[in-house]
Amino acid sequence: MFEAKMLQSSVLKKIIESLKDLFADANFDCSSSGITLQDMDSSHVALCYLKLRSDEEGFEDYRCDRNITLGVNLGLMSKILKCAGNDDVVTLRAEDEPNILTFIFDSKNSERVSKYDIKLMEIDSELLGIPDTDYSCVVKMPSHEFQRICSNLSQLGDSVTIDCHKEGVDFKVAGEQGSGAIKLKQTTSVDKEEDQVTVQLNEPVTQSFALKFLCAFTKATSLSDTVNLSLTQDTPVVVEYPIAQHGYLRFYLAPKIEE
Amino acid sequence: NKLQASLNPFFVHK
Repeated sequence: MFEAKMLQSSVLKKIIESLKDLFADANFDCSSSGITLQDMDSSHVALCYLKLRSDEEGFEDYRCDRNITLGVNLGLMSKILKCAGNDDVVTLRAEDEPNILTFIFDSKNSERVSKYDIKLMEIDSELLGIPDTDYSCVVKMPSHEFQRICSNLSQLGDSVTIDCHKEGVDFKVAGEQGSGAIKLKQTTSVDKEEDQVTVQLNEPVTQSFALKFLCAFTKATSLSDTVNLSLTQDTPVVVEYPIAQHGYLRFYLAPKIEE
Repeated sequence: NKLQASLNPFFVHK
């Protein structure tokens, strides 16, 4: 038996909304330690990795008697989650050898309980091991700022060059019709931690990435006030959105390289 | 011009 009671259905809604356009079907791997989801996009350029820990406060109850994999169409899951109120408590339930995943939405005042079942899918996805890496540079910044930068620069070109150096981080685009550059300096004077821009730098990095994917990742902006960008030269960037009281959602994006 | 790399070479297949 698997049963996970999440206090805020809005968190699950936001997660699925941020994934469903790049990742059509995905396996939720459930174990006693929590729920993970790993999926590559169809072009093998982007990968998402979700971790929701069972011992975090976001789960009111969590039970997983044996490891199970729940193969779900994320478009369908998004439709089901739209049936939940944002303040509803959502319970996910499945048997040990499941064909069906059940969603139960309890309204805050417990006056309305709704239940939906969806058929599970057999999804043949290759599980990848993501090596532990010490990144040359980790940028922490407000998530809405990163979203704005990606959105602004995508109007002029297809790829952004991210340049991390000791003063801060530069985002540059050069397209056929024009170019743009946004410089972010490290902030030390800002009161709120979530408004700060910090750059942990071991080595400077200059690397280009496709804006199409970065813009897609920023659909996760509402999950977190901050986003962490981890970069090393000639390796995939990690775009991490911490999820309070649950874990995190990470996106990996392969770099653009010189021809 | 830059080419889009694939993720495959960066990760280990389990």
